Amino acid sequence: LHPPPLSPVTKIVSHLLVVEPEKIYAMPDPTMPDGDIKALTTLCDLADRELVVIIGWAKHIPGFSSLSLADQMSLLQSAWMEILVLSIVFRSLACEEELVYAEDYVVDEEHARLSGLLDLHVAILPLVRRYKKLSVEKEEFVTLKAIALANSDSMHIEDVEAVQRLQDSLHEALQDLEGGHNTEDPRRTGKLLMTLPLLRQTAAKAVQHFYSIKVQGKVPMHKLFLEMLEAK
Amino acid sequence: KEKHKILHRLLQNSTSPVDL
Repeated sequence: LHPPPLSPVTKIVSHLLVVEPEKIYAMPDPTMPDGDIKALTTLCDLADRELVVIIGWAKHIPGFSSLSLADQMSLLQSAWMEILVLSIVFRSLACEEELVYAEDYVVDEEHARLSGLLDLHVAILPLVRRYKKLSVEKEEFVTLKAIALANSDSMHIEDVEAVQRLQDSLHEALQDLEGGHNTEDPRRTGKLLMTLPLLRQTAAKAVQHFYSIKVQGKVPMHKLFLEMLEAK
Repeated sequence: KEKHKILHRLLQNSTSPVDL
C-alpha cells in the first residue's frame, strides 16, 4: 500500500556517501620549472597523499575492518590504482576531454602533451567517456569504488569467504540502489559492473606508467606511493 | 609485512574518521 520512496539509498550507500573523502588539492610547486618532471612530481605527491586518504576511507567501508589485517592489505595493494583512477574519472565527468586530477590540477590534451602525461591521459579518457555515457551518479560511483576494492582479485587472500561476504553486501547495495531508483533500466547494475574490466585495464596502464617513471629515477616519490607501486 | 610497513601502520591506526 505504501509505494517505495523514489530514491531509496541503502544504509551501506548512505554510509559510503558520508565517508567519501574531501576534495584534494595538487598544489604544484611554484618554484619548479614547468615540464615533465614538475607534472610527474605533482602527480606522485598527490597520489601519495590520496593513498593515505584511501586507506582511511577503506576502513569505513562496512565489513572491511572485520577482515584480517593481511587481507585488508592484500585488497588495498591490488586495488589502490583502480580507486585512484575511478576518483579521477568521477571528478572529470563534468569536463570535456579534460582530466581533473585534483580541483587545482585539471589537465587537457595539450597540457598533457607538454608535461609528459599524454599516455596517462589517453589511457584514462575512454573510461571517462564510458561513465559519461552511463550518466553515473554519485551513489553509484561510491558503491562501485568499494566494489572495486572488494573485488580486486588479489592472489593472497587468506579468508576467501569473508572477502566474498564483503563483495556480496556491496553487490546487494548496488542492486538495491538500482532497483530503487532506476526501474526503467533493469540491466543497469550489470552495465555498471561491466565497466570494471576497463577500470582494471586502465589502472594497469597507470601502474605501468608510474613504475617506469620509478625505474628511471628522475622523479621523487614518497614512501607510501613507492611501497604500493612495488606491491604491484 | 616488513616490506609494506607504512600500509600496515596506517591500517592499524585508529579507525577515526580524521584520516578522511
